Amino acid sequence: SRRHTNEIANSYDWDACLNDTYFVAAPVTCFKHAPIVDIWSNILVGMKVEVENTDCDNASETFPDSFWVATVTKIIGYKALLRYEGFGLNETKDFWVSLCSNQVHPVGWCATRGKPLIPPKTIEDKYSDWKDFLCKRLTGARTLPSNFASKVTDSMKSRFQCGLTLEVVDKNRISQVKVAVVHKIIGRRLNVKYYDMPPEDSGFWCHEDSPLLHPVGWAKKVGHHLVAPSQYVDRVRSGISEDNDASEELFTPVQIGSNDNTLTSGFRIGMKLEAIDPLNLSSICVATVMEVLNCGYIMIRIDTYDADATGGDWFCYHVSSPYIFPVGFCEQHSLALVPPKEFTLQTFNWKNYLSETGNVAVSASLFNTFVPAHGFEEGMKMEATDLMDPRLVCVATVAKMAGRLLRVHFDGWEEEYDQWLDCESSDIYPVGWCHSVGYKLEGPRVVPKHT
Amino acid sequence: PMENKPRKWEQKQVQIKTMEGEFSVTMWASGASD
Repeated sequence: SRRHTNEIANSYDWDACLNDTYFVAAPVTCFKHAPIVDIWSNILVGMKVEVENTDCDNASETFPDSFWVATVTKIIGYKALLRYEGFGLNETKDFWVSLCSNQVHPVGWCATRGKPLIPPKTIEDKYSDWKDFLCKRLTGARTLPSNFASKVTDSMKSRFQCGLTLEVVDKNRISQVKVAVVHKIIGRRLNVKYYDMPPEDSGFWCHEDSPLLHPVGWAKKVGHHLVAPSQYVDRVRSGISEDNDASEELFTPVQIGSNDNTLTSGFRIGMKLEAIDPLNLSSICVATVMEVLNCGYIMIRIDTYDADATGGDWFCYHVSSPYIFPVGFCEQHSLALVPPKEFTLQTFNWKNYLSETGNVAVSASLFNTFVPAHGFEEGMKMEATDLMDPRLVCVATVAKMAGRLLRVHFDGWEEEYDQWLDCESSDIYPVGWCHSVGYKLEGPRVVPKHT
Repeated sequence: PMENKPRKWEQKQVQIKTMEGEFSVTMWASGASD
C-alpha cells in the first residue's frame, strides 16, 4: 500500500473516478490562486519523478523506505498517474499520486539523501543491468526542478497569521462588518472568530482573498456599518494601530478599495441593476442601489424580498465585482432573472418596470464586463466551497457558464443548491486541492434508498 | 497570462544511486530559476 500523509477522516477520495474515461477535471491552470499554478505549465506527461516503491519486500533495516523512478502518464487536477520505469506498456501497477505533495520528488532526490533506487519486485529480474537501463531511460528526459518541494511549501503559505485582527462581513447580518481575529489557517483559508462570538462557536471560514475580508480601519474609511468594541472604534478613529492589526499590505485591491471615488460617480441611490443574491447564490435578481460608499463600494438590496426596515438585507459590492450586472444581463445570456417581489417571470419586463416605477438603470458602461480566457468548460469537475456553509469544501461540477460566471453544481444535490461563482473566485479549487493542503473534502451526497 | 509564460528548461546533471553504484545523467529540469 502507498503511504498517504495527512489523511483526514471521512474526506472524499477522487481516486475511484480518475480512471473513468468520461471524467474531466478543470486543469490547475484555470485556478489563479491555486498552489504552484505559476509553475504548473512546466509539469508534463512524460516527466520522470522519484516516488516510493511499494512493490518490494518488507522494509530492510538499512533502507526502511524504498524508492524508484516513475513516469507521469496522465494528469488530472493535482493528481498524476504514474508508471514505474521498467513496466513498459504494462499498466497493471499504475497508481495515482498527488503532485502537490511530498509523495513525488525530482529525479536525483534519493541520491542526495543516500537512498539507493530499488526496482519493483514484479520486474526485478527483467533487466540484468539496472544502471544501464536507468541511464538510457533518464538521459535527456524531463524532471521536476530541484527546488520543487520548497515551491510547493511556499505556494501554500498564507499571507496572514493566527491572532491577526481584521474586519469581516457578519455572517448573521450581511449589511455590517464585525471585528474578528484569525483563529486557524488551512490551505490559505482562514477560520475567523468575531470578537463577540461565544467560545463554542466554530467561527467563519473564507479564503484569504475573499471580498468579505477587510483590513483594520476599512469600514471607517469607506463608510460601512461596523460592529466593534468601543475601544476599537476609538483607536481606529484616532489612527492608532496595534501589532496584531491586519494592515492593507495583506489584502487584495478589492478587499481594500480604491482611492478613486470617480468609480462610483455614475451610481445613484435608487438605480436598478441585476445582482447575485448574496444569500441565495443560485439566483440572479433585480436589485437596487441603496447607498454609495467611498473607495468604489456600493450597498445594494435584492428586490425579491420584503424590505428590511433596518437595512439588514443590504450588501456591499465593489463596483468592479463580477457579481453585479447591467440591466439585461440575464436576457443576454438566456438566464432566468428573479423579478421583484410583486412580479412573476411572466409579468416582469425591465422596460415597463423602469418606466412605471420611474427608476433608472445603472449605465452598462459602469460594470466589469471583461471575460478572461478562463479555460473552464461545462462538465469539468472541481472542489468548491459551499458558501452557505463555507466550512465545507465539496465535490462539484461546472454546470453552465455565462460570461465570466460559472454555475457550480454540488454533485448529488438539487439544482437549488447551485452557486454562481466568478471564474477567478478563490472559492473554487482543482481536483486534489483538499488532499494537498490537508482540508476535508465533502463527497457527493448519497441519497439512501427507500425501503 | 500564465499560458504565455516562457518555459525555462535547463539542462542539469542529476546524480542517481542504485544498489550497483552511483552515476550521473543529463536531464532537463523546468522552472528551477523562476
